[in-house]
Amino acid sequence: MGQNTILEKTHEFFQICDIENKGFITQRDMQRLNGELPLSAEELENVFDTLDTDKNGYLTLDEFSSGFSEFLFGRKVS
Amino acid sequence: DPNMKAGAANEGVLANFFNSLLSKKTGAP
Repeated sequence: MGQNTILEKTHEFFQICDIENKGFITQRDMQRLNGELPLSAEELENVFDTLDTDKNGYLTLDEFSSGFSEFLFGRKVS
Repeated sequence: DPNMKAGAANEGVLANFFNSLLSKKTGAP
């Protein structure tokens, strides 16, 4: 996967979660994915907590993309 | 780093989440 593709996918995935286009994802937005993704409410909560590294309750594109990089490369890219 | 520890514990869930997003068809009505 090229860097541009990764960037595109990151934006695409972020927008799937941020359906109101707020620029951030809340725990509530994450729970909306419950019906769309094969993950339980508890798992989605876990995903949110893992990605929300500063624990402020808001998931920014930055946090989201660093979580995605971690998943792709097995480590954080800062 | 407590975040790293939590990250490791939830690694499977995170992988599951992103894999689901990757296989999800986007732009569909």
